[in-house]
Amino acid sequence: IQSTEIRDVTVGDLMISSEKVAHVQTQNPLEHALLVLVKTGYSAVPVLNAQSHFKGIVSKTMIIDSILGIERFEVEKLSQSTVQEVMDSEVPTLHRDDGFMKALKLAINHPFICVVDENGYFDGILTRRAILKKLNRHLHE
Amino acid sequence: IQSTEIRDVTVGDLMISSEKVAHVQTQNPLEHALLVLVKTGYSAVPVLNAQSHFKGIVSKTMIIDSILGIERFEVEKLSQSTVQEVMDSEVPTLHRDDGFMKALKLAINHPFICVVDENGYFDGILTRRAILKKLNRHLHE
Ligand SMILES: Nc1ncnc2c1ncn2[C@@H]1O[C@@H]2COP(=O)(O)O[C@H]3[C@@H](O)[C@H](n4cnc5c(N)ncnc54)O[C@@H]3COP(=O)(O)O[C@H]2[C@H]1O
Ligand SMILES: Nc1ncnc2c1ncn2[C@@H]1O[C@@H]2COP(=O)(O)O[C@H]3[C@@H](O)[C@H](n4cnc5c(N)ncnc54)O[C@@H]3COP(=O)(O)O[C@H]2[C@H]1O
Repeated sequence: IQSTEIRDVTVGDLMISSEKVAHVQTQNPLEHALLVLVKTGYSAVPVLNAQSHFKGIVSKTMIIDSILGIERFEVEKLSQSTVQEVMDSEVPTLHRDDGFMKALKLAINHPFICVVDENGYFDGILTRRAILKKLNRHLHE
Repeated sequence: IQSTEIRDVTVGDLMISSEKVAHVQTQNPLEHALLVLVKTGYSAVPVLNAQSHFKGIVSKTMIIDSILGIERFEVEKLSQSTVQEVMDSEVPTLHRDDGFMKALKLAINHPFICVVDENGYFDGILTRRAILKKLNRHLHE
């Protein structure tokens, strides 16, 4: 097995570019975000601001947690709150020139990692699936 | 890199055993299943029958999809429908003696794979995280 080969692979080689990534915006009401998540079937998606800067990720769990009251689901909150109020903004990011090993280490604890450019613009995502596919091919060589 | 080493690893070496896995039962109302998913924070969990046989998996998306009407979330359906009516029963499974390469291949398309014994009893789950951790260690040797 050529261990050098896999170290030459970059995030840019494996990522899904931004135009193919479902995302929502910071100012969107939770109702819109939940519908995007339910329609796409994804557990979580990236959050951008109006200028396409990467701001964080939002998941179904974050939204449902925020409307789950003591007695019932407070469905009216879906139209009253925005993505910015429930999203997680403290998530690691990668640059497309970063190496495979750095990405693999992050993927241990993150189903996907957002890729941003030097100005903080959203560039795409790197998924566990892409990493596992690469490793599976690598181990069969 | 010793490629033989990783091929000697079995599902049993990496899996999370059943007593540490959150799960629900086929006859549970959707409301109970959604609360388990929200409380644990997991996107999906295994479904067992009353005899602890593995029956499938249920996800937040499956539950929310089933209560999402044209105009609103039909929250009353959460107490009227059961897990069995919305779960996915056609999922691949593994045996604890199966090899790492077979598990890696399945993990490309599945965030976790349920492990069952020869009688169909639920034995545990193998997660993408466990596989990635192993591969990360393997590539650093
Ligand atoms: N529509 C679909 N068709 C086929 N397979 C599907 C699918 N939706 C989900 N999956 C499968 O389920 C895995 C977990 O999806 P999840 O939505 O929890 O977690 C996803 C989701 O939160 C996010 N993601 C993936 N692709 C995305 C996209 N195009 N736009 C936005 N977010 C995406 O990255 C996470 C990891 O994705 P990954 O591909 O590694 O792993 C995916 C993939 O193997
Ligand atoms: N409470 C928590 N603490 C720390 N990290 C957490 C966490 N909950 C989720 N994560 C992280 O998020 C990943 C995706 O979780 P998800 O719930 O979508 O998807 C999970 C979930 O559906 C299921 N799962 C994992 N552990 C489970 C358990 N003990 N019981 C039931 N289901 C479990 O297997 C999928 C893949 O799990 P994996 O560990 O590879 O990957 C997990 C893990 O890296």
